Amino acid sequence: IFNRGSLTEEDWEDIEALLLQADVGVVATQRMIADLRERSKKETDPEAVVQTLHAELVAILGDGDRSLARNEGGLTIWLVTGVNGTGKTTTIGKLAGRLAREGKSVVLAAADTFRAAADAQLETWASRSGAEVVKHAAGADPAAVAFDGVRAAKARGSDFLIVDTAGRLHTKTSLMEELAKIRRVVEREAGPPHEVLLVLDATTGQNGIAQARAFTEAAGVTGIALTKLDGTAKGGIVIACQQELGLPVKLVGLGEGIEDLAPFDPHAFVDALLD
Amino acid sequence: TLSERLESAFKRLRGRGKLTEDQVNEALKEVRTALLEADVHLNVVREFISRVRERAVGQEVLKSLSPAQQVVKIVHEELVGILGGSAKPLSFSPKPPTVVMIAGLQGSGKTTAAGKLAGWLKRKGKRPILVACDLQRPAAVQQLVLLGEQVGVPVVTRDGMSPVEVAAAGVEEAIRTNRDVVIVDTAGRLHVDEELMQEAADIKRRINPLETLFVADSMTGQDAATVAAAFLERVDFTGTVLTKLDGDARGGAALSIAHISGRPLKFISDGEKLDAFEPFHPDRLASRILG
Ligand SMILES: Nc1nc2c(ncn2[C@@H]2O[C@H](COP(=O)(O)OP(=O)(O)OP(=O)(O)O)[C@@H](O)[C@H]2O)c(=O)[nH]1
Ligand SMILES: Nc1nc2c(ncn2[C@@H]2O[C@H](COP(=O)(O)OP(=O)(O)OP(=O)(O)O)[C@@H](O)[C@H]2O)c(=O)[nH]1
Ligand SMILES: [Mg+2]
Ligand SMILES: [Mg+2]
Repeated sequence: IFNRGSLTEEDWEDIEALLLQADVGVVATQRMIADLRERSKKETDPEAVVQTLHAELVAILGDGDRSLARNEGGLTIWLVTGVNGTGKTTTIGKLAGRLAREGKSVVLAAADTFRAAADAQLETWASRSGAEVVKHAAGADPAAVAFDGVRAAKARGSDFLIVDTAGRLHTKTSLMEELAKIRRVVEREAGPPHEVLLVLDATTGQNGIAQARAFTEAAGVTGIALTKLDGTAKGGIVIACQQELGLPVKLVGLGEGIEDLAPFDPHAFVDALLD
Repeated sequence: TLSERLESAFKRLRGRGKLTEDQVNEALKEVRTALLEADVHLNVVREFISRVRERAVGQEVLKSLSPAQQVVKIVHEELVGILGGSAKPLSFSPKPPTVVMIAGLQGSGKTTAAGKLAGWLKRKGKRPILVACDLQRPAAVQQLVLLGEQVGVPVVTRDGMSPVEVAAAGVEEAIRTNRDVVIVDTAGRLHVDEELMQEAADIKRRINPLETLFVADSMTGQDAATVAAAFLERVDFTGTVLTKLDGDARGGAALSIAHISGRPLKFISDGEKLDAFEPFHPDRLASRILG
């Protein structure tokens, strides 16, 4: 009579706990579990169910092109945005390092004119890779710095311009308008940025989706850089970012050194998530 | 809001003056969802729910409240009880200076909080001094020096010394210049970075702070529980500072941290300006977490 070997309620709770504790979110988890239970009615092995879930998550994340968009034969412009403290400036430093290793010439625009020592921090990173820095005095208009960055990169025939912006909470209307203006100014001067990165901290909870939505609306985000994945946070919010907003993760930050940057690997990510 | 969800959940459940088990179980399903959406850690949610269940079943419903409101009242009280907070967020040494050490993950807002705390203490008539012990992040020392200038508080910096030595030098300088509170800013570190966690423990052992403030980002998700447990074990903090509350994260991480560490929330930072800093009041955060 007993269906020995089928999944117990406790097995299902364990799978649900895996997803919830990975910051996948309540509603998304409930939907996934319901769908999984439907598909696994005949399944007797919990391991097989987890494998199905693994495949499902990898499918959601997709296998699209994750490389950062470039302008072959011209100036490539990347705009870097996100809330406070997520790792924007550090990620830019790492990108500059990677580009230098490719033999590319890089200009960094220090468009965070607000936070104490923001330009000094970016300059230190620039010196580690030989990138040039364009900066203004503290309190200057960030859009003006971005504008000057474009001018300087064009004048020098540089391969890349990366624009660093101040951390800003998406709830601050004036700051989001400032970001929209930075993007507009760059676009007027050199066309749409080839990549607009949203830097998300892997420890971020459900607020990450609100951030992604707001930044996409303000600046047209094209990809996510997920930082601090060398910690214990799973970064499960990026699943909703992909599923609800179509935003792919393009980069992951794995530490504080110049080499600690890697392309996003959906399989490795889901492996770690379900671990 | 949770209140609205509970009201509609209770429409179908008849009660008569005392909360029934059915009513409570139905309500707790909604509370569980609300807390998980607010980023409270799953295990903390489970423990919290069972605590509320014990208190709620059979409880008298006050004449002035609906059953749903009665449950919300119990939940809110339980949250406030865990979140803690007090009128006196900082203890002071009978023999000055009071040493305060700041620690936490990368980017949580420590350096800014150090500057803000210094400004807050100065406005209270204290003579604080800041010590720049983050020797690893580019321009971290300069950042603290600039913040010190903005609040009018001196900053101790040293070249050619380890963070532990700079911390000790900072306390000596404080004594020498008659400052009564020493605020030691440290580098952001991962709880799984053995070397850096050992360094934090070394700094602490060297300067013997009366207060160690764990600075946590209010938008942190499930990981807050793991991080808090690790920092408690390796560094042992006396209180938490919750930052970036001017965003719209629900802040459930605060409940995880408070529950797991048993340490009170002491201050909140709710803005980028240096005066956006105040002692923690549990009421508002409890409502925010419940949504
Ligand atoms: N462990 C780890 N730390 C990181 C990573 N990326 C950045 N950090 C650290 O996170 C902290 C914040 O980095 P920043 O680059 O200043 O962040 P930001 O987004 O530019 O900050 P604001 O400009 O103030 O908003 C620094 O201590 C970095 O070293 C990462 O991938 N792993
Ligand atoms: N909006 C807002 N921003 C804040 C708040 N507290 C800090 N910040 C910002 O968050 C970012 C990180 O702050 P820091 O003080 O550099 O953080 P940290 O913990 O010292 O960073 P590391 O030393 O790299 O670990 C900066 O952009 C700060 O201005 C706050 O309460 N609200
Ligand atoms: Mg920055
Ligand atoms: Mg700092």
